[in-house]
Amino acid sequence: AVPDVIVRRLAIYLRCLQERSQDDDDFISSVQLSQLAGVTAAQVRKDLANFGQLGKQGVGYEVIRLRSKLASLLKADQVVSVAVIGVGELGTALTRYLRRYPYMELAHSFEVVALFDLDPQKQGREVEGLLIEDPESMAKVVQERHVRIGVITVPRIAAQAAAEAALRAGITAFLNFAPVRLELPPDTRVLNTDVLLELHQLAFSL
Amino acid sequence: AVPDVIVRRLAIYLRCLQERSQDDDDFISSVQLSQLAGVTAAQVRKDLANFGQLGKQGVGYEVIRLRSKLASLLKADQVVSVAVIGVGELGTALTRYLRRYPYMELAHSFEVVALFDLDPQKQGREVEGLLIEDPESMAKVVQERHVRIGVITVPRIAAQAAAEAALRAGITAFLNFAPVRLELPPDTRVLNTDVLLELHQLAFSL
Ligand SMILES: NC(=O)c1ccc[n+]([C@@H]2O[C@H](COP(=O)([O-])OP(=O)(O)OC[C@H]3O[C@@H](n4cnc5c(N)ncnc54)[C@H](O)[C@@H]3O)[C@@H](O)[C@H]2O)c1
Ligand SMILES: NC(=O)c1ccc[n+]([C@@H]2O[C@H](COP(=O)([O-])OP(=O)(O)OC[C@H]3O[C@@H](n4cnc5c(N)ncnc54)[C@H](O)[C@@H]3O)[C@@H](O)[C@H]2O)c1
Repeated sequence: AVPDVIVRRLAIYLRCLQERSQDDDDFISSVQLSQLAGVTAAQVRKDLANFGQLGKQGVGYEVIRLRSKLASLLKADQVVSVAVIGVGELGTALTRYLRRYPYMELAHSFEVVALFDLDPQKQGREVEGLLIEDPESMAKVVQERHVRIGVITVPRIAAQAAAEAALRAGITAFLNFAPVRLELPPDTRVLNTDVLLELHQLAFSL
Repeated sequence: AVPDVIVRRLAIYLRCLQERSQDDDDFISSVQLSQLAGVTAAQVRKDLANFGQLGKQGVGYEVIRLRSKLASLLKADQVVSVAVIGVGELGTALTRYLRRYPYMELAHSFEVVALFDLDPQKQGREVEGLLIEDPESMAKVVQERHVRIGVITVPRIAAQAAAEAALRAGITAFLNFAPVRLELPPDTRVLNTDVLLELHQLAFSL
């Protein structure tokens, strides 16, 4: 358990990081953070060293990563673990986006913790530091990494099978991009998303 | 002007094509269409030959393309021309999707008629048969192809400039995927879309 006095400082660090504008640097040094927080740079480094190797020597801490780490330590944001199933063009774009902007001022922070693709040529490759894995290992991964949402970005003909495999692996909530109605048990949550609906909304206002 | 008797048959062909299930073949022969429409295969071919080279010898007509063509001829659907600006991973996925499923039972049919990218390595390449062009030619293309919606799929730092260039070129409605508020004149329509909001909606129901 982390001592209260440290927890209070962590909360201050998080507040300082949340108050940064999107136009500020992606990295912050312990000196800069200490000035914002009203403590010494040594204290900042000491506090954060409790939680692993968070900073880069000579560079500092990556703001988005540190903020996300602090938020999950403090349970200030709900962190929801997400798996992306189907790492083609859309799946890749979404993964990169979500790894870069996990929560954009929302109550929840979405962390992509797993990537799956049937294509053996893709397995073993990385997207934003995350390995593309064989769907065979989905049940184990879902359990270990507490995956709660599956993002379906496979071709239309593969979507039903992909969702069923994810269901068997323990995922019960889906964000579905494939242009097909998924047939899933009633207690499963499915949100279908379609750029056509947004274009349609825009077109009606023209 | 197309004679009424032909227009009536075109409307019947469109109806037949609209009644096909998504599980049917992507291609239909003039013989198959004639059987559905209650006319001779020769009549089908003669009617459709009025509007260009719509079919492939020995293969038939691509259903999605023919349906879309008939719909725009008959103004049965509003066809809205779209330009995709930024043909990276997300832009490519959206283009392929929209070229394949232009209207999925909506009142409007969205046709991607132009692709733009600043990267000279991408210019000249094709996505689903559509050329990636230099944004320099945007004003001319927008006018010639009646582009009404611009889809912004460039990196965040480039979004404002990309939208302004599109505005100067004559586009006044935008579907924006970049994670930044665009600053545009009040009579411009902007719809911002964010997968995070959809994940958020799903997360609240967990
Ligand atoms: N709803 C929308 O607004 C929208 C927009 C764009 C694309 N799409 C849809 O998103 C999907 C992905 O599009 P894309 O352009 O990225 O396709 P893509 O072909 O580039 O990628 C699909 C990937 O899924 C993998 N795959 C296939 N079956 C799988 C399975 N059972 N399990 C795991 N991985 C599997 C493939 O190996 C491939 O890497 C398509 O269904 C497309 O129609 C929807
Ligand atoms: N809102 C969402 O849900 C969501 C999801 C995924 C990605 N995104 C965003 O979509 C955008 C595209 O993502 P991506 O992964 O495809 O990026 P990408 O880097 O793969 O592609 C961006 C493309 O834009 C081109 N480009 C840059 N400036 C341009 C300009 N001024 N005019 C024309 N083309 C230009 C680049 O050459 C490149 O080809 C990013 O802003 C990303 O954050 C949003």
